[in-house]
Amino acid sequence: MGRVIAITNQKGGVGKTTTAINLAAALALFKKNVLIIDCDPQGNASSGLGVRVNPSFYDVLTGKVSALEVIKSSPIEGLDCLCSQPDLSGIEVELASMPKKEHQIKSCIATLVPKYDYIFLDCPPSLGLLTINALTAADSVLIPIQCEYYALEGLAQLLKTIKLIKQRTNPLLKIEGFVLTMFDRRNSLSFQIEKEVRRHFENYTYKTIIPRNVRLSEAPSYGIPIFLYDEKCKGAQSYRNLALEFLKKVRS
Amino acid sequence: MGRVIAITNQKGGVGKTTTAINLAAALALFKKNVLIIDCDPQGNASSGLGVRVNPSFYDVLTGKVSALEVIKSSPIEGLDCLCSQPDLSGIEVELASMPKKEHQIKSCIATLVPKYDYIFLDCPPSLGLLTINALTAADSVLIPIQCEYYALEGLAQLLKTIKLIKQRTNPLLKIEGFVLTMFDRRNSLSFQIEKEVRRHFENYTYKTIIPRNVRLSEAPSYGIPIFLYDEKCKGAQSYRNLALEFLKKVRS
Ligand SMILES: Nc1ncnc2c1ncn2[C@@H]1O[C@H](COP(=O)(O)OP(=O)(O)OP(=O)(O)O)[C@@H](O)[C@H]1O
Ligand SMILES: Nc1ncnc2c1ncn2[C@@H]1O[C@H](COP(=O)(O)OP(=O)(O)OP(=O)(O)O)[C@@H](O)[C@H]1O
Ligand SMILES: [Mg+2]
Ligand SMILES: [Mg+2]
Repeated sequence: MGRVIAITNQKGGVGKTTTAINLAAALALFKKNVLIIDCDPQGNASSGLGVRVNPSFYDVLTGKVSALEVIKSSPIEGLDCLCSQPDLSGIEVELASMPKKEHQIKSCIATLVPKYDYIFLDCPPSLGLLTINALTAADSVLIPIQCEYYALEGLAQLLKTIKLIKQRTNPLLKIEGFVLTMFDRRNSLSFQIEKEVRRHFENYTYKTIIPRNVRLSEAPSYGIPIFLYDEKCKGAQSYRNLALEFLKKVRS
Repeated sequence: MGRVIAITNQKGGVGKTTTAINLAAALALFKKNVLIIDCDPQGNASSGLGVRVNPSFYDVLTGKVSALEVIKSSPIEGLDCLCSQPDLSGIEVELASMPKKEHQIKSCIATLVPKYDYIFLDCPPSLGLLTINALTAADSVLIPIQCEYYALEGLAQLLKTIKLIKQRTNPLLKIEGFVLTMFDRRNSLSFQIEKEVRRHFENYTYKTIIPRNVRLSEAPSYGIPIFLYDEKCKGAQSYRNLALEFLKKVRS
């Protein structure tokens, strides 16, 4: 049975989409069957994989089409994508009027779960109904933390929201882990943030740290994961290491 | 009469808060009377100015307190802040049930407008009801654009939203300008993005470019704008130049 993992943090620009694409791609290269679902109306995960089609996730959530029908393969074998278009920004109003408004993603993707080893939900930078739906559908939550001051501020609110979800709609929700991103060795702030995060969340923070690496921000303009753009760069190595650590943790 | 300017872009982490704080601080140093209103539940503009108090903006929008009562001064003379706490994340549900749900910010800040030269609204990374409210209350919109691939993707959606606001709730809304942020001279992507933005929005894009400068990301951890942290660094110079260009443009 596939494991559903929401990648979320309401702070913007912390590396949610970059982690979703490159961790999923690394797992596919390790012969896992992986699916990314783009839950963000910006559609960055979709364009970062070069997949932008109609119908898309909005049509699945509004019941026009089944999830199975809109899945597309990505440039990496073993990695599929259920993409999003800007029309997804209208879904929160529609969800709000549904009887089980937090459960729509969970019920729409139920048929997909047995077909994949891992399903990643890339969330928008907010704690609105789309993210609540993703957290309700997920088995666990992966939280990217940018090594910057503002990125620490929102954590308390995020953990509070996860606790609420556990109490209300998804009692089995666990924390998969915290991943430090955009670490810059020239900047003492990065070391301070790392120390702070490891102090508070020692057992949950991956040892692998993702460095700031311009190649990671160039790859999306070609619609491919880092492994097809520059597989020897530090960005590719760090996401490969993260995938290995992720697999080890999931097994134990 | 004060000019109300919304700083918005639904892409996360592009420099909205950093621009709000440092442009406003630079204008205050040029002897303007400036107010920042933190419209983001993350409260980054509030903590970036070292101002976190109760009651806050949520209490103003729900009618418990008047805006005038919760304004605090910042570390810079001439710059005030109306701060936010995480409770603001609950406002969108409350706004949705109000009769003029898009106009709540506009009506709550009406008494403030004559008291300031400029009022900046720092928006969250979404196009939800808080941002819609800010765009309805604003005379103009300032749009930070990070020099990265994903940051270009969301522009079409943002401009569409601005057009809708003009048609429905705020016919006088104008575009104040586009500001290129986190420009990195070592990265060819930055030059490509600049070229692209100037090609599409020539007359609206500020000549001043904000470089990537680590001092800008360190200042918030001390709760002060860049001018009190390191006034000679490139970050401070670029925001001072932006303020001069901003004043010139507003006058003409
Ligand atoms: N380790 C890294 N090194 C350099 N650039 C990075 C790195 N990770 C991400 N980026 C770039 O930083 C920007 C923000 O990353 P990304 O879009 O993945 O964050 P996000 O959290 O998904 O943003 P949003 O909140 O808008 O969804 C992007 O332009 C991306 O290409
Ligand atoms: N020119 C710059 N150089 C270096 N770092 C910067 C610069 N501008 C902003 N930053 C840092 O980048 C991060 C994102 O900036 P900021 O929080 O201002 O963006 P935002 O658009 O307000 O984010 P959000 O979408 O979460 O509201 C912050 O940690 C900030 O300190
Ligand atoms: Mg993203
Ligand atoms: Mg911000």
